[in-house]
Formats: sequence, C-alpha cells, structure tokens
Amino acid sequence: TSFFAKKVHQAAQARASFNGGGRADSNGGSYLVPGATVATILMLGALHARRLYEDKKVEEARERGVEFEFQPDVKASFLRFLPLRTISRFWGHLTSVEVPVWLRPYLCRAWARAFHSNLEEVALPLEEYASLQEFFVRSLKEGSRPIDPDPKCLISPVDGIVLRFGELKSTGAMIEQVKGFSYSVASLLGANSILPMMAERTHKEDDLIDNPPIEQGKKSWWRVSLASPRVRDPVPGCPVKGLFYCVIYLKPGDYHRIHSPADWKILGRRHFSGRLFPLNERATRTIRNLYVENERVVLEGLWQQGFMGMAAIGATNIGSIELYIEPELRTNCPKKKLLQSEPPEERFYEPEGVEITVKRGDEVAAFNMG
Amino acid sequence: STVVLVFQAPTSESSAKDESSGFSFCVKKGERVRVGSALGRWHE
Repeated sequence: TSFFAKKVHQAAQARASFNGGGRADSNGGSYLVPGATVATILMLGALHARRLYEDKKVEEARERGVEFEFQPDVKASFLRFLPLRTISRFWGHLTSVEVPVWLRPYLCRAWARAFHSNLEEVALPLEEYASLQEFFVRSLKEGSRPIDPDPKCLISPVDGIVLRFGELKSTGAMIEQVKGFSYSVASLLGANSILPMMAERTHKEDDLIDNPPIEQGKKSWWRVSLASPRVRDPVPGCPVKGLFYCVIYLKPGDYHRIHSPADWKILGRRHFSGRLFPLNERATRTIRNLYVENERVVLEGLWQQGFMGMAAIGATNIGSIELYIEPELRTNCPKKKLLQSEPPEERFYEPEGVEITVKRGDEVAAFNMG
Repeated sequence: STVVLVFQAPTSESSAKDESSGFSFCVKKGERVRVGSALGRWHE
C-alpha cells in the first residue's frame, strides 16, 4: 500500500508541476484521484483479510467437528437473478487473453500466492503458460501424484478437500449437503442412471450383466419432466447394500484435472446444463440443491465391484468441464431457452462400439476457467 | 468445483461381525486429498 501511495503521490506531483497555473484546482483534483485509488486498494485489502479470517474460522470449526447447518439467506436468493452463466463466460474470455511473456511468471505467482498453489510441481516453466486459463488447467511434473499401489483401494480422482463420505442406506439414497439438508443421488446422477436400487435390484443387476443401460437410455427424454430437480425423484426406494459416496471440493488454487479413481469401463455420460452457482463453503450452507442445480457432467460405468458414477460439478468461476474421452463435448454454452431445468443430454458409448476403458490414475477430464 | 463419486463396494456381513472385511474409507472429513492417494480400501 505504501508503495502504491508513494507512486500515486509522485504522479500527483508530476501532474501538478505540469499544469503550472491554476494551482488550487489542480491540487484538489490530484488529491481526489489518488485518494479514491488508495481507498479502493484499502477496501480490497480489507475484503481479502476478512475472507482469510472467515476461512480460518471455518477451518477451525471443522477441526473441532462442528457440523454446519443449512441457513438459507437473502443474499443467496439474490444469486438466482444474476446472469451467472454470462459472468462465467466473460471470466473465461478474460482469463484466456494471452499475456506478454515477461508478465506470465508474475501472474502465475500472484494466483499461486492468493490461492495457495504449489508452483514446484508445475510441469512447464511459468513463461510457457500464455494465459491464466492455461495455468489453471496445468499438468504436473511426472511422479508428482504417485498412485497408491494397493490393488484393493479406491484412489482420489482429484486434489481437494473431502467434504462428505459414507454409505447410502436411507430411502431415496440421500446425500447430506450440510446438516439439515440433503439431496438424492438419483437427482444428481440423472433419471436414467444405472444406479442399482433395492426396489429394482433384480432387474437392474440382470441389466448390468446382459444388456446394460442402453435400453433405458432410449426412454431418456420422455421420462424427464421440465420440473426443477428438487421435485423430481425418479428412482425411489433404497439403494442396494454396499453403495458408497464421497464428495470432494476443489479450491481455486488446486490442480484441476480429474483422474480415474479405479480401472473401470465407462458406459456413458450425461450433461446437465444447469445453473452456475458458486460452490464454496458459504454457498453449500445457504443454497438449496446446490449440487443438483449446477451444471455438471456425470460419467457412469462399471468397475470390478459393480456400479461407478462420477459427477464433475461446475461453478461460476469454473463453468466448463472438458472430457478427454469425448473432446467434442461443449459445456457452459450460452442459454438459448429461458427454462433453467432442461433434460440432460446423454450419450452412451457402448452401443456405438466405442466402449471406453480407463485405468486407475488416467486423466479423464478437467475443469476449465469460465 | 466439486467431484462426487458414487460407487458399489463390498460390505461386511453383519452376521459375521467381522469389521475387517468390506469397504472402509481411510480419510476424514475436511482432510486434504491428492490424486492417487487412497480414499478407501476393502478386504475380503
């Protein structure tokens, strides 16, 4: 701040001496502009400090085992009226602008400093990242992420913080967003998920063995209503025994590529072009159905233990999801319809003879900026 | 951004009362994980 203040003062002095006559007027104007600049810088600094303080409080509370409760508020409701998709796309355009080579290391270091990224594991020299967007979806140096050698373990597909995990037992297979509010797995994965549920267990298991999800896929568009996901519960009943879930949150500074958690056969994907609410700690406490309403790509398939589904959920700043196994898929596209809740767009790989098998640790997708 | 994994895994038979069998998570809530680190293991 003192550096900026000094520079601003020097600029003001230079302007005053340039103006020569009319000393009184120029003095007033020159103090007004640096004053506003300093005030803006101070305000941004204060906001950043408050954010750090709140993050620390949240971290401490979580360490003490405090469960956050759902508390809808007016600010969160206001988000529904904001053009978050447009903001996200604009942010994407802004961060994809190529910056001069000399400026690139400063930009990357500033981002890393603000969001705690580890620059030592970045694959390329910082000068080679032409834009902030390129740096954001950076790859890592070989060997930076060793894969657990135990064949009887499921590995993490991303870098992040484990928010929730457990076994799905209750009716409707509900995942708790925060204490006091849950959403159903069927709403998250989609109406035509091959998710095995108790009510249809025999039928579903036969399907998995003989003729998996393809027949169900044909009726996809008709079964989905235009209602919001919160009122749609397409697969009632209990999940079969041994159905687990794990929710992992990625901070802006984290490595943003998604890897395969196991050896599995991906049968299809489903793209929900929903909203783009932020996904931070506060948003999970204040926005209902956050994970069910946001834009997401769901991959479904089979692994050695049965069903496997992975949902990559976008947010305002990270709106688009890129699939390496299907590069032509476009997400975070401009909305052409007014309805927020459109049926998901589905593609099943197997019927087209392009069954996709991925190995544990293989890169399958990435979150892009905007 | 967030990733949600939903998967089937072996469970311990309640009649056997053998806690060492079946799938169990080896992470805690709020813990930082990295690509490739184990989320959970199963025993048969």
